[in-house]
Amino acid sequence: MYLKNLELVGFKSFPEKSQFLFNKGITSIVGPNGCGKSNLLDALRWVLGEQRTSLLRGTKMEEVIFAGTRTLKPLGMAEVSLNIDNKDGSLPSQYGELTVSRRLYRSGESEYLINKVPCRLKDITDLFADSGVGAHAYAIIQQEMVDAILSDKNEERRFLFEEAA
Amino acid sequence: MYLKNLELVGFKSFPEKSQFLFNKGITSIVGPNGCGKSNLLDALRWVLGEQRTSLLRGTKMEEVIFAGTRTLKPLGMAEVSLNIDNKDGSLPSQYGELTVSRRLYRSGESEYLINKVPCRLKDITDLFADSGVGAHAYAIIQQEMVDAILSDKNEERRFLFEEAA
Amino acid sequence: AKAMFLETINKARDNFKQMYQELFTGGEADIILEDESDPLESRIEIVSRPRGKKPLTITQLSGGERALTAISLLFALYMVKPSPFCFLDEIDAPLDDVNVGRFLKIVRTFARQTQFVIITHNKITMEAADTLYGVTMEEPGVSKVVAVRFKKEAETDDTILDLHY
Amino acid sequence: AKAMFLETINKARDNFKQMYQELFTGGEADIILEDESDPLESRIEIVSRPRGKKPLTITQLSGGERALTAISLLFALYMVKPSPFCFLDEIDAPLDDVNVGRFLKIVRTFARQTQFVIITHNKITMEAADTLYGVTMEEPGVSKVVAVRFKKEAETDDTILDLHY
Ligand SMILES: Nc1ncnc2c1ncn2[C@@H]1O[C@H](COP(=O)(O)OP(=O)(O)OP(=O)(O)O)[C@@H](O)[C@H]1O
Ligand SMILES: Nc1ncnc2c1ncn2[C@@H]1O[C@H](COP(=O)(O)OP(=O)(O)OP(=O)(O)O)[C@@H](O)[C@H]1O
Ligand SMILES: [Mg+2]
Ligand SMILES: [Mg+2]
Repeated sequence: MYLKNLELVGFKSFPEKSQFLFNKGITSIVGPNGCGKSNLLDALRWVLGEQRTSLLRGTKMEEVIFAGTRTLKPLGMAEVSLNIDNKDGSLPSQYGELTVSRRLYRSGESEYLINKVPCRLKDITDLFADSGVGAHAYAIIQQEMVDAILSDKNEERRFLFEEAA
Repeated sequence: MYLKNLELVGFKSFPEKSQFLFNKGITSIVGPNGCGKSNLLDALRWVLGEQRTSLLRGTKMEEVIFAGTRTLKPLGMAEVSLNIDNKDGSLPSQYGELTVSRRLYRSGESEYLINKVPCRLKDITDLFADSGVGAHAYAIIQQEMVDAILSDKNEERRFLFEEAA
Repeated sequence: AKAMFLETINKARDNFKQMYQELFTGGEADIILEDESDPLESRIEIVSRPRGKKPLTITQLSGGERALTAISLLFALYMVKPSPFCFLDEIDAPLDDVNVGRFLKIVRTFARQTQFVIITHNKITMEAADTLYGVTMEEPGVSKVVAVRFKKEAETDDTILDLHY
Repeated sequence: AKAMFLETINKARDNFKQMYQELFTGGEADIILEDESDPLESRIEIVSRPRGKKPLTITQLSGGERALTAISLLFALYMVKPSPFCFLDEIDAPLDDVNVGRFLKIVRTFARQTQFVIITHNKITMEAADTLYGVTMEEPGVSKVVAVRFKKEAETDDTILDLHY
């Protein structure tokens, strides 16, 4: 499989509909401090089913919804969609092209969709569970993980090994 | 007061006698990963009386003594000396020029000296206690401190404020 | 499960030693199960000895050496079970230029089968990317994704600097 | 002691707001005692709101914004009780080029009365220094201090690169 693009609207610092196209090879994301680069990574984690708010730098899941600025009002919903090319069939789905979407409303209601068909969160995490692409795998690496993997506490390290097994 | 130079022998990755001259203004220390830059900072902390091995990246104080390499044998002692110009009298000492030295032997024995006269560790820490230059003050800042100062745990932050009071 | 985990550890160990050699150009590395008879619960110990040195513990290594050790380990696990994509957030920050170069050399080989997305402030990493995206915040608090360069055409550092205002 | 601590907090607060403006060119900052009536035990809360944004908590800020907030606070405390020297170990690592520049501008003003020693891998910081020292490890595991440049004469980036082998 390979990723085609990521679409965000109302997610963290992306109030307006934004697209991020994935290419083959190495893509680098640059920009000033605080401009939203790590937020893109959070969006990817989130649409893959991440439930641990700590990994999204929050305490409540509601915090991923655009909270407004001095001049803009907060929004009522966050939505992220991930388009995937699955022609090699590496994801357990009959579809050659997949769009996984996740929505969260301020009311706390969530919606999950695969190719526009509503589903459960579990259906999304199951889809990625074995491909090494879960919201939990070593496919997403941040600075804190680098320290955690070497720390005296064994859990993070053990968890990564279990993911690779 | 201002610092004149730092002398190390047998301290961490500095088996041979090494000098670091302090200048006015901004001095930058550069070099490849693992070449010994942070070890210089550790040496400064240590000669100012630091007793917390965790701040020296160790568990036992003995770990600051040169442990040898594949080709060199370990040494039996670490010694660091700090030469200070005190002509403005900002340090509570009659001397216009001060040399503070600290030695540690593998046996566990320690020696402390001010201007070559043996003294106690307390005499060294007392000397710096009020000048904002203690081994504890915000005069020495590392990456971990930057996280600690903002963390939910209040202690590091409170400690820094008390140091400034 | 026990046999599978042991097999993962063994494969990871071989990969770790290989990755370590490529990143450290020497030295020794190992993954040790504290309790071989109980792989599913045992502590996993990481050994990292850069060339010529004999550090006693991982905590004594420099910031860059620790980062490079963790990167070797993460790549080792990735080799056991490659993920279709890999998203790295500023993990090159503690590395000197030579080590960034070695890190990117490995990323380039993996990038033939894996989409790499690297968030970075490092000019060398930006240069190595096939595709460069910028994230900007012209309107305070509102992020926008901007394509800066596709497949290494035309763009210069000035374009990147324009993202800062 | 209580009055003294309150006075320190108040001075630090004013300095923090000033430092924050210089580093963030806008936005709001504050130091809040959770329990005003019990300053010696109360939690100290830090408020950091970059221009135009309204982040709910410090954890939502970006890596660079957090580093810059911590630096503003450390400089604020330093201004209450300046130390004769200040030793910084790679605290510029998470900052983008523009923020490194702003950080160095403040360091330069303080450097008239304080000796600053900055360990760094950042080219801009190296350029800004009056004196440049290199630490090398030609013999594995053995550090050597090398003077690279004194008072901004003659040296070029090539000299710095020569420290890497
Ligand atoms: N729910 C939200 N609504 C609006 N803005 C948000 C929300 N959550 C986070 N932000 C903003 O996003 C910004 C952080 O963005 P991000 O972490 O992506 O920066 P970055 O580009 O990674 O920067 P750095 O280079 O410093 O790591 C913060 O300023 C924060 O206020
Ligand atoms: N007691 C000791 N004897 C010998 N070598 C030691 C001792 N303690 C630490 N070292 C070595 O010093 C090295 C670390 O040096 P240091 O932390 O100063 O590097 P650095 O220049 O700060 O690098 P970086 O840029 O990666 O932060 C390690 O390789 C470690 O093995
Ligand atoms: Mg970031
Ligand atoms: Mg270091």
